[in-house]
Amino acid sequence: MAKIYTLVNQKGGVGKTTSAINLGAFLGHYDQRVLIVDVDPQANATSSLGIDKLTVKKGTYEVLIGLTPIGPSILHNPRLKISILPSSPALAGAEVELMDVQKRDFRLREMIEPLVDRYDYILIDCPPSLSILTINGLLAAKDGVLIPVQCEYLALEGLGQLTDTLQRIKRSLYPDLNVRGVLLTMYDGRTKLAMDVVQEVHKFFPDRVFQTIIPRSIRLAEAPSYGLPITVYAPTSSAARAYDALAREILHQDGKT
Amino acid sequence: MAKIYTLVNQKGGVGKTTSAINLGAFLGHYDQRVLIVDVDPQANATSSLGIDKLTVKKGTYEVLIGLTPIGPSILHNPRLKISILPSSPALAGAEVELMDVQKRDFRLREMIEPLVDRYDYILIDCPPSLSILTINGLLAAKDGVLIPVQCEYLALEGLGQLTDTLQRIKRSLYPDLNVRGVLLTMYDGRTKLAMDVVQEVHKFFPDRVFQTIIPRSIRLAEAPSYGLPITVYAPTSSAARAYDALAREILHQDGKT
Ligand SMILES: Nc1ncnc2c1ncn2[C@@H]1O[C@H](COP(=O)(O)OP(=O)(O)OP(=O)(O)O)[C@@H](O)[C@H]1O
Ligand SMILES: Nc1ncnc2c1ncn2[C@@H]1O[C@H](COP(=O)(O)OP(=O)(O)OP(=O)(O)O)[C@@H](O)[C@H]1O
Ligand SMILES: [Mg+2]
Ligand SMILES: [Mg+2]
Repeated sequence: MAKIYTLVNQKGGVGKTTSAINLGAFLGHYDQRVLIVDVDPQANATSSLGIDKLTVKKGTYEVLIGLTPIGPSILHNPRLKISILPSSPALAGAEVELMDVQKRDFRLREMIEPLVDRYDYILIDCPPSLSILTINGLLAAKDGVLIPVQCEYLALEGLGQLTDTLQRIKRSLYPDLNVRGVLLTMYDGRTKLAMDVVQEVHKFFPDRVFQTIIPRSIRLAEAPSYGLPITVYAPTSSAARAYDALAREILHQDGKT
Repeated sequence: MAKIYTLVNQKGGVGKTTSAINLGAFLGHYDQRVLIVDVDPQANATSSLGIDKLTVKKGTYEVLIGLTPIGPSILHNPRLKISILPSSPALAGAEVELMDVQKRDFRLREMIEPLVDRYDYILIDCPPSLSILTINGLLAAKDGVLIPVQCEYLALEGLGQLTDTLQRIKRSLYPDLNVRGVLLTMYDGRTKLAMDVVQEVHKFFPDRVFQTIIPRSIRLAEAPSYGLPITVYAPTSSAARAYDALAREILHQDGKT
């Protein structure tokens, strides 16, 4: 039975996609069967694995609006030990097209449910907004949400709104919605700001912050331009060691090791 | 007659807010009357000027839905030589409330029009999405859009979708929509990736890229936590010099110096 985690934060550029890809790659490295679901019309998770989003004809958009089943739309990469339901710019149209559909907020959950026995981990990457696509991602988060938080002030500021939204969804649509963990990213030890943010986030989410902190590392920004996760692009870098530690921390907490 | 520029890019975390605030502050430094309009429910521009978004009762949301006129909602900061129409989390509700309003996409343009003689520059900060709020921002961009592009691969990838959207809006809603300039941000000279991105962006937007490039500088990430623009927080930093040069480049091109 797959663990399904959704990466969410309406603040832009905090490391949602980077964490989905590289955590996913290390879970694959530890022989877990991993599926990434790209729910962002920017399709950054898709291109981070070297797939040209403009060639995607059967992806998240086609699955969500019911044009094609999910199974045959999934792309497998045996070398990277990771599978992905790719996205494309067409997904931007889903917001409008799903507007009048019955139970539109549960579409993604319904599409993914038949896959839970084929994978050990399903990671859902969301866009930087609290739109219909992100709500679909939240309602599909069977085992909780992962909240990447960049160690900078503006990212900290946005946490109140994020938790308000999560509470609202918990009350109205999905009582089991919970925070699986908060991941501190782009930590730059040279500045006091990062240390202050770390302390604030621990106060805000007591007992929910992963011990592993992801450092700022240019390798993570370079890897997507080669279409490779950090496991392949720079396996001995500080960034790789951090996502490796995060994967082990999650596997241990999930009782898989 | 104010120049009205809208900062837009659906890719998150590329420096839209940081550029609105710090370009605005330097335009103010050169005795221009400057208004920032915060159209993001995250209200990052509002908090970057030291305003608590949770105390904002008359801001962009109340103005857009017609609860209060724009004039009395603007906050002035004589020391920073900058004014702002602040945002608040309530603005997230405008998407739904404007859904059935006549000419909903032109609301912001209509609200701002009476102010053009009171200011020399009006800078509109948008959220990282292509939603009703961002469309309002685009239709209000009387003198064009400013597109901040982070010097990293994933930000580069998103430019195609952004220009597609701009073309669509130009064809259907606003024929005069144009790109005033593309601003390269978070440039890190230590990596070849940044130089590659710079070249690609010049190819993508020939003759539209500002000569000034904004370097990656931790001072820019620290300044918002003090509620100060870089002009006050770190006036001699490389970041301040860059936004100063940008302000002069824009003033010169606009025939103001
Ligand atoms: N730890 C890190 N160190 C340095 N750069 C990073 C790190 N994590 C992510 N990046 C880079 O920062 C940028 C933003 O990261 P990413 O795109 O993963 O964030 P996101 O939250 O998914 O953004 P969006 O809100 O647009 O979906 C990317 O260019 C990425 O390569
Ligand atoms: N040149 C720079 N060097 C270093 N840090 C920067 C720079 N410009 C912006 N930052 C920091 O990077 C983060 C993202 O910048 P900012 O919030 O301005 O981007 P944005 O495009 O407005 O984000 P969003 O898409 O969420 O609205 C912020 O923490 C900001 O302080
Ligand atoms: Mg992303
Ligand atoms: Mg912003």
